[in-house]
Amino acid sequence: SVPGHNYEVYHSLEEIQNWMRHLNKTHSGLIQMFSIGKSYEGRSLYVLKLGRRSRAYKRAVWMDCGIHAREWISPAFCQWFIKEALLTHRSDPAMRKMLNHLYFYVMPVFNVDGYHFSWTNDRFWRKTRSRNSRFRCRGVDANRNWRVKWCDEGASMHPCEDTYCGPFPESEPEVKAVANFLRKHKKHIRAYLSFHAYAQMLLYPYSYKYATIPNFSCVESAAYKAVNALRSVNGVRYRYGPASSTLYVSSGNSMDWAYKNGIPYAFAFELRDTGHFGFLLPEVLIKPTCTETMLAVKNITMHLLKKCP
Amino acid sequence: HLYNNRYAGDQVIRLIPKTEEEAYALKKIYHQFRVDLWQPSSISYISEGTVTDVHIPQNASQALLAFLQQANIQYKVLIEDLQKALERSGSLQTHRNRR
Repeated sequence: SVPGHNYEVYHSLEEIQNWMRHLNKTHSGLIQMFSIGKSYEGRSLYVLKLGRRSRAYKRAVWMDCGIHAREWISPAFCQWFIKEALLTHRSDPAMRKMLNHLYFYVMPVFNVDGYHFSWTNDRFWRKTRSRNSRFRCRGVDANRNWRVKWCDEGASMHPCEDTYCGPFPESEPEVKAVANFLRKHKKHIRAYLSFHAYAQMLLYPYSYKYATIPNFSCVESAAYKAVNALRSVNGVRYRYGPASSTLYVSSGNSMDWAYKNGIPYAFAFELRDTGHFGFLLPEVLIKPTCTETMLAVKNITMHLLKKCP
Repeated sequence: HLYNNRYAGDQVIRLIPKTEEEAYALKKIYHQFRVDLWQPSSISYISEGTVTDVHIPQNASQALLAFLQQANIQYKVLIEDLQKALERSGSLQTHRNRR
């Protein structure tokens, strides 16, 4: 879809942003690029709106990648998703339906400062790069900074910890920008999908407590079908379930916030692998990982379109 | 070398504490050595049976592994040399672009 852009290698922030600009120019019928704000270090926070333009009311799905800087397979998947959508929307009836009936807001790199830092300085950096003059350590965990049981269990008040929740909710400009966007558009955003690594899981709320969500039935069946579809591609098993019991309890995360704020279907993917390579998933595994995840995402989307209220 | 070879000799090991006492000991030593926890995301999550993947720097690995052996805490080395694994994980194109 973009000459010279290789979807089977990891790309720097600059390369990803150039790719986005190129798509914005060359696929204007299906793609619109816009900025929702600036990061702590002043970088633009770009989102791609993907879907067939229509004057009729259309619902939307939000997808973000790269909340945690070192999870490089996550932005790689967001790029893959866009590529597949552009390549197959004419030939694949499911993709055609998805783009006809929905918009996808795709944020390929949420934590732009952290991602850039992981490319240039510390490959295993996780947090944002914000500074607090009172402390020597930098960064906030962008997935503990949301206003949903903020800084409770599973988050840390200590600035040097990797799960530091921040000085207050939405202290991070990146979190604030996305939260503002989702608040503004929540009436038509039907699903929230966030991509992380690594654990091979498909999670849904709640993360901050052990409890069953009111629309458990539809969410659980969507997750069940999605992991089965994913497994059908390469035989890779993903666990699925509420984040609190499937992974661990964590407060202040984006998935719970999206759900609490009225987006009825919220999921978080933990992509490959389970520890053999960890954050260093080799580039040769980008294609199989993204191919199977693509099927899971399509499955969830179609299930929500057809089967869920 | 990528990242100025800073990860040379670093390892990633996996431990699964078999008891709460082991979990407590691990939490203490992780704090002491300021390890980079790959999973779970926080030391506070570690308890009996928790799969923990830990990135230990080269200058701490000897002392940390000696402690684990002394405490009879079993571990498995996931990544023997993080720098080598890093160099292998990217393609020639990626490395060329980075340089």
